[in-house]
Amino acid sequence: RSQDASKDEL
Amino acid sequence: MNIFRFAGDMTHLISILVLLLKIYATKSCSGISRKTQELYALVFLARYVDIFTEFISVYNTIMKIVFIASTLAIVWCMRGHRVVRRSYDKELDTFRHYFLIAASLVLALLVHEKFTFQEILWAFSIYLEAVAILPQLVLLQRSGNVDNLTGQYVFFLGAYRGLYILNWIYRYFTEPHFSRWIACVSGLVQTALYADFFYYYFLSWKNNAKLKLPA
Repeated sequence: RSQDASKDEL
Repeated sequence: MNIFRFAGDMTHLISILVLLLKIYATKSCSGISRKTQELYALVFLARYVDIFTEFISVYNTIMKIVFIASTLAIVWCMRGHRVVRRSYDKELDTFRHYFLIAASLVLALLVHEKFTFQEILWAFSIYLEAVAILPQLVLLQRSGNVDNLTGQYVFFLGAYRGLYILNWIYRYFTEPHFSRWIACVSGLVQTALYADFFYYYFLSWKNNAKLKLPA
């Protein structure tokens, strides 16, 4: 689930 | 989460709190660009569309809600509050911010990580945030001397993305396959736009003088 990792910032 | 990113988020939160304090304490929004506030509301709405579908952490969700709610509240206040809206510098806040929205949208359609609705909205929010401060900086130049809270608001807002750049550098060296070049390049542009403000802000602090941007 790289998608989550790439959007873990505000 | 690393110290740079946490410091960046806290600095961003402080900038919003300072702005809320200024509007609440002085019951005035003079010197504040409503257009910049509207652009930031758009940035958060576009970037946090996944707030209900992608749960990252409690912290992440709470901060997203705080950013969206506070910015919408400020826009509402500057448009609808009987007393506050009278102090809005309507004739000074004339930056054609619709061009910024259009340009960011076009760029997001051309440059993105994946051609999906959510990714394009995310890229749009990144590009728009980079330029969202322009109406505010133009208003500061036009409105002569800047009150302390407004100056502090812009300072913290500019500093937060600078801390995020340190966060991206840190993650680049500590996490394999970490790549966020869209946000990083855009963040560099965003922080660079504050360069002259930071310079005059530093001078006003060093000389203990009123912050004044040259016209």
